[in-house]
Formats: sequence, structure tokens, C-alpha cells
Amino acid sequence: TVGAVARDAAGNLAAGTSTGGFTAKRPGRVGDTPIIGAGTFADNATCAVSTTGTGEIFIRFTAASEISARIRYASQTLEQAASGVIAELFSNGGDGGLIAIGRAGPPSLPFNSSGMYRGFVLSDGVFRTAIHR
Amino acid sequence: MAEPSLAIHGGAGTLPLTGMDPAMADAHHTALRAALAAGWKVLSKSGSALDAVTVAVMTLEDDDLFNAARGAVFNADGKLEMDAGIMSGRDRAAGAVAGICGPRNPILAARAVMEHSETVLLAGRGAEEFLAAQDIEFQSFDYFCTERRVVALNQELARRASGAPDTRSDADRHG
Repeated sequence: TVGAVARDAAGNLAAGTSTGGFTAKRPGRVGDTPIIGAGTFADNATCAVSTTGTGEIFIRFTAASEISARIRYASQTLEQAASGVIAELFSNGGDGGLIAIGRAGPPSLPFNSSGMYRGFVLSDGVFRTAIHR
Repeated sequence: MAEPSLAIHGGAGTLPLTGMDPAMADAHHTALRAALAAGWKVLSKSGSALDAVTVAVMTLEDDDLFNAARGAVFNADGKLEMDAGIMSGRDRAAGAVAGICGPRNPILAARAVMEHSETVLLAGRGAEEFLAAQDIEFQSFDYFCTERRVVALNQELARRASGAPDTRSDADRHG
């Protein structure tokens, strides 16, 4: 799975995700990637999110929109909401991670797996990439 | 005026730290930087977040290191089924495709659904028929078929046939 989230100069947010699923999956199986609110979500008032991992768990917990809801209704920060959802998914058998970006500040890139191919760039234009912790 | 920013991921199915040689790690970092560069080029010229995520995902889809499009894994029937979704935070416009194979960049297929259909999610044959009428590049099965993914499929099918337990790593399972 691959994905991207962005905030532009006008303050607009967007998210995109693309995947092949998992090796030898049941034909017809669809994971969270194309499920808006589970694997992909964006709302200018809160955040944009793209996820990767155990799709069925991300769907059941509507992971991406859950982060938005925690920001909107529980006044959590992006980092609190994103990390909290990933921790909750892990305790329910879901492994993987996500990238999220809010109305301001740096993105959040939490994961509970051994690693996640990831990267981000801020207004300084410096590309930061990582794989493991 | 907001401060532009971009984040990307190439999946959580990473090789373990001890199993990744420096050359493989370098290849992944290079690919991730290429995706960041593509998206940042858009944002740094006052382009839209929607365009930035589109080109960043396209760059990752074009790279067979990652499990999407050209690097997509096979299902149990030896076929490729790709999914993609995209959403704009400005107006909650959204589009998605599921269970398709053909468009070189499934993220463009999702965006076409968002921009040129009255639906949010299109799947299977109906999606492919809709996409055939869009201005999207298609590729043959051979373009998406990589030796590494064929090997991974055959190993998993052999394991299932033998009845051995599933001890696959994140990398083996998710590609």
C-alpha cells in the first residue's frame, strides 16, 4: 500500500491511497484503502489521513475518520488522535500505520508494526525519510 | 496563508531491520524521496493539495518496490486486483475504485470517479467500463506482473497446500 496526505498554501487538505491488497488474498476481497473514512479521509476542518495495514480492522474501526472525530469532538491534537487510534487498533489485532496532516503543524506518522516506509517535507523543503523506528 | 506540507507512506510491510541490506534500504529511501519531490514540486508552486497527493502516489505506484500498481501483489487466483481512494478536504469530494486491473495509476482512476462520475466507489467490471471512457493510460497484465510478486504468490500457495502454519512476515504478507 502507498499513500500521501498534503496541505497546500490555501489551507486545503487532501489524502490519497493505493494498494494491491495482500499476497494470495481471497479474490474479491477489498481492504480499507478505497473505503472513505477507513483507509482514506480528508476534511479541511480537522485532518487528512492515509492508512496501511490490516485492512479489515481499519474498516471496523473507521480508522481514518476516527482521527478526525477525536480532533473535532474531543479536542485532541493531531498527534494524540493519530497515535491513539493506532494504539487502539493494535490492541484489537490490527497492525500497520498511517500518515496524517492537520490544519497546521507537522504531520503525524505513527505505526505499530516493525516499520513503515515513510517520509515528509515541511515548508523548509527538506525531505525526511525513514523505514524502521 | 497556510504552510504547505506533505507526508507519504510506502506501506507497513517492511523487511525486518536485520533482513534489509544497505542497498535495499537505499533503494527505498531514494524512491520515497522521489515521491516527496514530485508532490513538493506541486506544493512549492502554489499547487493544490489534491494534485500533490495525486502525483506523489503516482510516483510510488510506478515503482515496483511498493505494493500498488506496478508492484501490486497477486490474489489467490493469480490475478491482480487493485484498489485506490482519494479525497479532497475542501469539499469532501471523494472517489475510489476497487478490484480493478488495467489503469497504470489506480489513483488516477479514483480521481476520475471523483471528478467525472456521480458515485464515490466503483468496483470490478463496472469500474473498468467507466474508466475505459476516461482519459487514463492503461497497461497490459505484463506491465504489472513482476517476478518478485510471482515468487511470493507461489511460496504462499505452496505453504497453504502443505498445511504449514502462516508465519509470514509483514513484508511477505503485505508486500
